[in-house]
Amino acid sequence: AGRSLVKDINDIQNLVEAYKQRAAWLVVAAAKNVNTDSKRGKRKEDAWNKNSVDLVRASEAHCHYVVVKLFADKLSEVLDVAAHRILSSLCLFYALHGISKNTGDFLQAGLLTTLQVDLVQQRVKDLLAVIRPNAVALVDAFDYSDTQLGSVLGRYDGNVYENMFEWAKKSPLNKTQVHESFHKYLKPLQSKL
Amino acid sequence: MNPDLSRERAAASFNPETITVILDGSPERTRRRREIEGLVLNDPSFQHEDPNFLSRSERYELAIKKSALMVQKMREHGISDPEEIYWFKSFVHRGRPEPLDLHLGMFLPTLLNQATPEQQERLFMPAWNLEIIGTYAQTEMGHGTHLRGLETTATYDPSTQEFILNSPTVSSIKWWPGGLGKTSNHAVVLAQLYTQGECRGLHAFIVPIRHMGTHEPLPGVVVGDIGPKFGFDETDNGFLKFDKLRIPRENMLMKYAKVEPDGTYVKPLSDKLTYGTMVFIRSMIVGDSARSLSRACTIAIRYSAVRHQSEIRAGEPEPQILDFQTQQYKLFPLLATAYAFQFVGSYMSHTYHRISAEIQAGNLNELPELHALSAGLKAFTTWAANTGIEECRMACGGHGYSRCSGIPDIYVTFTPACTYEGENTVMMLQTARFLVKSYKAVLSGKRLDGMVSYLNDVSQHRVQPHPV
Repeated sequence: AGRSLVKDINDIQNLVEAYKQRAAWLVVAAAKNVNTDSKRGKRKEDAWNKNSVDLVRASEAHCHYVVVKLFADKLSEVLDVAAHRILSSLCLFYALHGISKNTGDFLQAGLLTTLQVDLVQQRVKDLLAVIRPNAVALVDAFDYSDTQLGSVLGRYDGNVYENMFEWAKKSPLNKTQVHESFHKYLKPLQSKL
Repeated sequence: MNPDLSRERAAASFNPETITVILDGSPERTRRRREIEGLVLNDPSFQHEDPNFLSRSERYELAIKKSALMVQKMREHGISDPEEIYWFKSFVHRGRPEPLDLHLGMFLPTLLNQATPEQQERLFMPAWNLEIIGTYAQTEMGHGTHLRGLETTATYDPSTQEFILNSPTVSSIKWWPGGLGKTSNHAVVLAQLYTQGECRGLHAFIVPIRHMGTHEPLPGVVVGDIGPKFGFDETDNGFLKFDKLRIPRENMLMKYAKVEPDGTYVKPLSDKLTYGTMVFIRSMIVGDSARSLSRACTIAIRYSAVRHQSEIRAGEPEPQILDFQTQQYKLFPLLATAYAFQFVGSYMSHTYHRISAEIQAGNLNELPELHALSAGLKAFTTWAANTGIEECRMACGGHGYSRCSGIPDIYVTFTPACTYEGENTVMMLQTARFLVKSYKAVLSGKRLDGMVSYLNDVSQHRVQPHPV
């Protein structure tokens, strides 16, 4: 529990390596479990089924590694300094947040120490404050027009409340002041009670 | 402009346009995407009423009207590049599915990838001109991701050189394909091939299901709509039952596997080639995950900057809800995920096209990894996007529940991706099979390439599980 592969939790390449080792560790563990059951005389298919939860976990870790790696690789193509800075923070945040949600794997595999897990959790909170001033610009960069987005809440101009009211007025239930169901059902009921 | 949003934009440390170009891949692509969006937005014929207030039948009819117009306009504007078709389609239908999705996204690519030159000559132009409107009928009522369990049969009769398509049980009725119910007159049907008395496994056939003039179902075909779903109101997902329908031998897609006139079966180079279209779609779904999640994040983050609620410091005005750390902790991981998936989406699209070109040239070396990666990443990204979209809805408080937020629409449109083109857990197990196989290969001394190359280190004992 005292050793760790990650030297610097702010170094994205260190984190990519940690994700890689976690994936390898889970793949090896799942494969060994299947193999052990097979050796104990279980049919191959039954050994596979009996360890399928581990196998899915290994696949998820593999995919998680691929995603973190591709995000980190992309950073090397970003030449604009300001864009690089914010995307690097976002990438670091993605990787650290993923670790904080899967601490068990990283601890079990001996890739992080418990002290480092504390540091990761603190760093995730620090990065929230780094991303906060750029959050709106980061979603603006996705470049969805209002027509494409189809959302009153997400309008580019932010004039949400007045447009919500306009939208509600279009509801077919507002076509008449008194809905016909009142005359058909409620009024007869009222006269009977 | 809302003053909060103005302030947010003024305070940003970078120019969003720079990142837009990074996401698109180049300034030229950003320019062209916007140009195509302009063609749609400035065309009065694409203006329409809010579908939220329409019935399902009205939504289907509106979608068909727009799809017909869309095809006509794309021809007028000379749009034929697949990516530009995708953009145009997505601007016309605003991210919703449409009745021609399967025709454009699966039927045409299947013809291009699995038909012989003669079949392409015969079928492609009629399909391009929508005389043939096709869909992709694979899933059955009782059988989904496990393809070997499909029951529909195609039995070859050498005396007439025809295949006899049959649905032997209720559970074998084809169920779910988009556009099958009312729109299509043809389908690529996946069926168990029987020839010379033997089952040769699943193969693809081009099957006419409706008369091309009257659009009436053909004799031996029972076809219709499966009814309302969780979302997808614009699409006529359908059922299809065959009662010993005969189709000519030439309608089996024979680029890889073949049935000779006398019934002799010629095996394909790899069984996986039959599922090429599905791999294509799985690769593309990764990008869909990014787009759906990024749309939900855009809505939730902008709204969180506009909405003021409660208080952080007593007595001060209500702060923007985006200033609450808990709100940031809900949304920023999703924002980072949306960015990560955008890059993974482009990687998958690029990788699919690169490996497909190699497959066309006869090199199948990377096919297993493409299969495994597209399956795993499809599952990984759709799971994350699916739960992420729902978190975005809840981050918008009560208003997120209104259809005017746009998030319910994104959610119900995206959710099926967790099950279509392969149920996610099954997809993960397919990836696991590849990973375990790769691990065993390393143990037997083989060197691995690609994304699993890290397993090479396992044999050097650099990676070993150890007891805690």
